[in-house]
Amino acid sequence: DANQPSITSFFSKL
Amino acid sequence: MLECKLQEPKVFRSVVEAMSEHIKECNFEFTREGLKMQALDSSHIAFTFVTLSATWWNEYRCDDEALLLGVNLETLLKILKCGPDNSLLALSYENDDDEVSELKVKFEVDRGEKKDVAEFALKLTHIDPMEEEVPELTWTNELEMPTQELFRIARDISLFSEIMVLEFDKDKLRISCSSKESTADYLVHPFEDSTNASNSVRMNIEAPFKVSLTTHYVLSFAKNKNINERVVIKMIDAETPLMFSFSMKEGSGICYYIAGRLTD
Repeated sequence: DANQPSITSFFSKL
Repeated sequence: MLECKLQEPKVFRSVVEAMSEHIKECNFEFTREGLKMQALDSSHIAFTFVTLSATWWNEYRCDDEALLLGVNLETLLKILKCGPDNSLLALSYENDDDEVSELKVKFEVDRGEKKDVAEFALKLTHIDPMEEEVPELTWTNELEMPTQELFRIARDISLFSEIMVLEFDKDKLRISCSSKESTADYLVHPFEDSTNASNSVRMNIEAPFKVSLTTHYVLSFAKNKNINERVVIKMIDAETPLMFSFSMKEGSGICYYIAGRLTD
């Protein structure tokens, strides 16, 4: 599902 | 040495059941402060974080500073389903046993002067510790509603669409979906039920925003009715993950982090 981003990508950005 | 006891095995079973919705196995991290479990689902979409503080248990003892036990949740759940609701659940682990690494699970039912006992041993597995950490977030928006109500809406929407759109406004929440064949729209308003506070809906939305979520994740979060009949959703904006939280006594609880969909 290309439109559902992984939560880990957010955690690494924040 | 580790030993913890609980007089309500049903609650611990509900926690493990909720985790096993997304996760096959995870590390149980026992410290002197209690048990923490954190894991990602296989698609790395939802992050589950569970805290069961030392005081949440009826008895809790962990001699180690940190004890990391890799647990297969499906097997643990099978064991927990064997425990009668009126039993005392005991988890124990002896770390001086080099040959077999296993978590012992025991259920005891009082029979007058004697006790009926059922014992299980769960073989532990090595799981690399997670490197990701939950960042500190300053939540600016919050909604609290009955878990059953969120479950009902998510279940209904799951019949029509894999995606649900949540529009948070200062005085209402609109949950909707659309497919080629149909659309569905739910409006939820804040209200106080003076006779039964658990029915109340409270929202504190500073800045309205809209976010799309994958329906089946929301539906699985909302299955936590046994953990707490109230769910708290904490948010910042559409670009930051949302947190669905189900609290328990003694600062314990289960929460999930999920990011909004990019475009639909």
